[in-house]
Amino acid sequence: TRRRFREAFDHINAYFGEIFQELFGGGRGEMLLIEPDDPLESGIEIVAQPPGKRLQSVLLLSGGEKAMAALALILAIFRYRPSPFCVLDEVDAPLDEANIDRFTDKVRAMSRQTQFLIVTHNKRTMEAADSIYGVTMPETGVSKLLSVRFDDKPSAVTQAISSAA
Amino acid sequence: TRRRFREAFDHINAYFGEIFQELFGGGRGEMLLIEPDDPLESGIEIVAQPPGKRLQSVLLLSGGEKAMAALALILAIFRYRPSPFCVLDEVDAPLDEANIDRFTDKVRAMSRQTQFLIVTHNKRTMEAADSIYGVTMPETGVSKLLSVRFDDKPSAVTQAISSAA
Amino acid sequence: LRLDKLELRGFKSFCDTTQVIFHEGVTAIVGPNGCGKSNIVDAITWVLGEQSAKHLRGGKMEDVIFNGTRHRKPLGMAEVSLTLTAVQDVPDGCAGGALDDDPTSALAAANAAANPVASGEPSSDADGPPPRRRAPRLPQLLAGEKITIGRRLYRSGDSDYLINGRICRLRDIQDFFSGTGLSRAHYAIIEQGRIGQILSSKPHERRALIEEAA
Amino acid sequence: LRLDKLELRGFKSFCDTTQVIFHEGVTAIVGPNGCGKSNIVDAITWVLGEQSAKHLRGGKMEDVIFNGTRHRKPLGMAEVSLTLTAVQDVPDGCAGGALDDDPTSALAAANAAANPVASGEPSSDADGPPPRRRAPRLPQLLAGEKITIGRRLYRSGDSDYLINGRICRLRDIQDFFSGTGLSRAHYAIIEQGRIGQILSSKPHERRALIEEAA
Ligand SMILES: Nc1ncnc2c1ncn2[C@@H]1O[C@H](COP(=O)(O)OP(=O)(O)OP(=O)(O)O)[C@@H](O)[C@H]1O
Ligand SMILES: Nc1ncnc2c1ncn2[C@@H]1O[C@H](COP(=O)(O)OP(=O)(O)OP(=O)(O)O)[C@@H](O)[C@H]1O
Ligand SMILES: [Mg+2]
Ligand SMILES: [Mg+2]
Repeated sequence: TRRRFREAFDHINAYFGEIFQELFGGGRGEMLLIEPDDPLESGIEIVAQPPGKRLQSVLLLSGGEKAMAALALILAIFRYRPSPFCVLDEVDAPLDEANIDRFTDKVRAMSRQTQFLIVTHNKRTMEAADSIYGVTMPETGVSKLLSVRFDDKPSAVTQAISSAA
Repeated sequence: TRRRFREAFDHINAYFGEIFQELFGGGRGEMLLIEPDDPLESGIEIVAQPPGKRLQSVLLLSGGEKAMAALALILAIFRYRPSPFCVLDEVDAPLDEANIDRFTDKVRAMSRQTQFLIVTHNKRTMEAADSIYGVTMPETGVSKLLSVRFDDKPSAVTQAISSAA
Repeated sequence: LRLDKLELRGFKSFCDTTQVIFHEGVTAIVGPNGCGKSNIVDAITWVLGEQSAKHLRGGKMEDVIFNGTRHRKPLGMAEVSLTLTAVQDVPDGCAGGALDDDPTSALAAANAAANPVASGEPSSDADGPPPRRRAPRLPQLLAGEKITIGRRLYRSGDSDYLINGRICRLRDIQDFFSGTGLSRAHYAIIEQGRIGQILSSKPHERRALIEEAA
Repeated sequence: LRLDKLELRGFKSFCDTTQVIFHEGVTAIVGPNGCGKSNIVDAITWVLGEQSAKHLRGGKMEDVIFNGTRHRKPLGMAEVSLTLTAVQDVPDGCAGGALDDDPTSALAAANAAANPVASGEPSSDADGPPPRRRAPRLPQLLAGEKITIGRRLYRSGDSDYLINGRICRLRDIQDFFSGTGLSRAHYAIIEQGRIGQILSSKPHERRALIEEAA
C-alpha cells in the first residue's frame, strides 16, 4: 500500500496543479508531504498561491480563494479516481460571479463522465445545470419534490418553485 | 454582577423572542440557562423553532435557518446594548431571497441608531444599502478602495467595480 | 456505474415516499431555506453507510427518522434506497475497480458473491488472518444491470442494510463502493459548509481524502 | 458615538495609505474574491485591541503587516486608526455608558482622565486591590468632539496603542469600548463564516456574548 499511496499522491498532485491553474487562471497549487520519508503516516500540507500574489499560508487566503482551492483539490482526486457521481452542497456560496463561472465551466466539462448534483441558491449556477429539481414544503415541515421539465429556462423554474413554496 | 447578568439575560431573551418572530414570520426563539440556580457560571442553550415545525435540536436546523436564528440573537443583544456600529461579513451567503429581504428590512430599521457595514456578494443586499464601497486590486496583491457616488443605483456601481477589477 | 434513482420514506423531513430520478450531466437542487435540500444529501451519505449521527447533523441516529409536525405524527422507521446501473462490467463486486490485480482475489470475490452472507453467520473478519483481499460478497454486474442498495432504521434502534432487497452487512456496501469516493472519507460528497474547512483541516484529515482514492 | 473614518497603512493587502470615510445608515462593501474586503474587517477588530493572530486568520501577529507582491517589497510596519465622533456626552470615558452608578467611580474617572498615563509609569493594575471600578484614563468627550484610536505593529514585534495620537495602554482602549460590543467578545463584529457557528458553539461561548453586554 506504500506504493499505491505514493502513486495516488503523485498523480493527484499533478492534477491539483493543473486544475488550480484552470480555476484561478494561473498561480500554483501543490500538496506537500510533511514527513517525506514516511509516506504512510505523514500528514499533507497544501500550498496555494493565487496568480501574482506572494506565497503565504493558506490561512491568509480569502473565503472565496479557500473554496476555489479546495474545489481544485476535490476535482483533482476525482480525475484520478472518478466516482459514479458527485454531490456539492452550496459550495458556490462564498464565490463571486467570475469564480462561479469558472467553477461551473469546470463542472460541466467533467459532467460527461460523472453525474453532478449541486445544491445552490445562485441563479448563475442554476443556469449552468442540465436539469433542475425544486424542493418545497407545501405543508410546513413535510418536504416534497417538484418535478420539473428540462427544457424550461431556469428563471421560469425558480419562478415556479418560489410560488409553490 | 449577578444582578446585572440576570437583568441583561432577561431583557436580551425577550428581544430575541421578538426579533426571531420578525425574521422567521412566527415560531419561537428562546435562550435557556443550563443551570438556572447558578447564573454566574451557567452555559446558555438556544431553542429555535421555525413556524409550524416541531421543536428539535438547533443542530437539525438548515444552514439558512441557523444563520437567521444567530442574526436574531446578535440583533437582540444589540437592542439591549446598542453599539456605535456593527460589521457583518457575508452573513447573507446561506440565505434565500425571501430571507435576505427580511434580514435587510430589519437592518435598515435598526440603522437609524447604528451604522452598519455589510460585506456582501449579493445584489439584493447591495440594493438595500445607503452607500456602497468597492474594493479592487488594479495591481495584483494591493487593495484599493473605489470611491462611489451614493446616488448611483447599485447595479451601476457593481458594474464599475467589476470593470475596475 | 450511473446514478438512477433515490427513494426516501420517513427520512428527516421526507415523511411521504419520495422518488428522485437522476439524469445525465449536472442536476441543480433548489428551494427556500429549510425546505429539505440538504436532507437529500444526508439521505445519500446515510444509505452509503454513514455511521456518525453528528455528520448527519443529529445527536443520535434516530434523529433521521421523521419526527412529526403540528399535523403529522412521528414515524417509526426511516428508509432510503439508491439504484445505480452498471455502465461497464463490474467483475469482482467492487465499483472502484479492482484494488489489487492479484488473480486469486478476483476468484475469491466470485466465490463469495455466489453465496451471500446468511445474516446469522459470524463475520469472517473476526477470526484468522485478514484475507489477502476482503472478499466482497457482492453481485457481479454486467454492463446494463442494476443494483439497489438500501438502509432502514427503526425507532427501536434496529437497522438493516440491503442489496437488491436482500439483507447484507454494512461492510458489503462499503466494500462495493470502496475506492469510488463514496464510502468512508467520501471525497465525492461535500456537505454544506464543508468546502471552506477542507483547507483549514488538520494535515491527517487531508491525508484521509487521498487514502480513500489510493 | 458615530463612526467617521478608518485609515490603514501597510495592513495586510492595503500597502498604500487608504482612507474609508463612513456615512450614516447601511454601507455595503463589495468586490471580487480576494480583493481585501475581509481585510478591512480585520483592520477594525485589530485596532480595537484583538490579541489573537488566529482570529485575524494569521499564524503570528506579524502576518498583518503587508508582505509584498511580485513588484512591491514587504513593509516594516502596519498602522490602523479609527476616528469616531461623540453624539452625546461621554462623561466617564466609557462609550458603553457607565457600567456602575456609583458616584465615586465617575469622580475617579475624571481624575484619571486629567493626568493620562505617562508611558513609563508602571500600570496601576499590577499592584494593590483592583479599584472598585477600573479608572479609565480616557478623555471625556462632549457631544461633537472626536476621538481617534490607533495601533501600530513593527516587524520587530514592538507595538503601540494610541488615543488621539498619544501612546496609551491596550486596556485604555478596551475600557473605553467596554459594554459596546466592540471589545473582547465583540458581538457587534461578525467575521466571515462565523454566523453559522454561533448556534453550534459551546454553551459557554454563547455566554461570553451576553456577558459582554451585561
Ligand atoms: N427527523 C426529522 N423529522 C422532521 N423534520 C426534520 C428532521 N430532521 C430535520 N428536519 C427538518 O429539516 C429542515 C432542514 O432541512 P435542510 O437542512 O435540508 O434544509 P435546506 O433545504 O438545506 O435549507 P438551506 O437552504 O437553509 O440550507 C429543518 O427545518 C428540520 O427541522
Ligand atoms: N500581510 C499581508 N500582506 C499582503 N497580502 C495579504 C496579507 N494578508 C493577507 N493578504 C492577502 O489578502 C487577500 C485576502 O483578502 P480578503 O480576505 O480580505 O478577501 P475578500 O475580499 O474578503 O475576499 P472573499 O470575497 O473571497 O471573502 C489574500 O489573497 C491574501 O493573500
Ligand atoms: Mg442546506
Ligand atoms: Mg472575505
